[in-house]
Amino acid sequence: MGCFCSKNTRHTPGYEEPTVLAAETPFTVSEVEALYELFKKLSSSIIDDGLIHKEEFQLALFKNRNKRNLFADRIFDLFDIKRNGVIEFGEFVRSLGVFHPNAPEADKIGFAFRLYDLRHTGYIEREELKEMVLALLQESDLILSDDIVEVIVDKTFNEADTKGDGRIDQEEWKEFVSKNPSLIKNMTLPYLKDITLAFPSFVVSAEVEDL
Amino acid sequence: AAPVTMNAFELISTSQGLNLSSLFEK
Repeated sequence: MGCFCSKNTRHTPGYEEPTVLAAETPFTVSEVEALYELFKKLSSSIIDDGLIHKEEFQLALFKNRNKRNLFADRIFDLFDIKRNGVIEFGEFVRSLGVFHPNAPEADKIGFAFRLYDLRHTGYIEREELKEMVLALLQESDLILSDDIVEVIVDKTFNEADTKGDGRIDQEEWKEFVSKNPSLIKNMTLPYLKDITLAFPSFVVSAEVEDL
Repeated sequence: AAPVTMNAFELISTSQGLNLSSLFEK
């Protein structure tokens, strides 16, 4: 039997109960509630509709709503699980769960793989790796000759593509990360352990207020 | 010659676009 919750709380479309999200992620209920405070802030920074739009995501990352960045686009696309162009609260929490210090390493490795599999082929291809290196250089205002870029890409690709078929599959990626654990360092956000301190939740008092 | 010895994925992982800690800045 389903449960129809008619509590008169001011929740946005896409809101999911913290108990449900806590059960599916490494977060506790109070951490999910604190994430809701962060989500509300991010999702109302430009358009106050309770959904994170790409411009709002860019604004939060770069303090600039118009700054396009290949990697931020990839992160946004992976967070946007329903692929409807916005990040809902449930998507936000589930995706951030991968970045929790207690999330399984396999989830982090898998997320990074999907991030770098730009064309969703199930492989990281040499051209994709080169495209990402060029994007990084452009973002950092670093100028390297095309020859040097080719050497960097070739060297890494040869180390990772152990089967030598010109593409990196998930198994090769897992092996490559195990040899180079620093590659998934950015898949862990220590902040998430202190999220209740950074964004204290006022959910209980808000619900009392609504009664 | 330093960049040549660099791991391409390591280079990429330094992108600001992958640094989600900015989301938590007040």
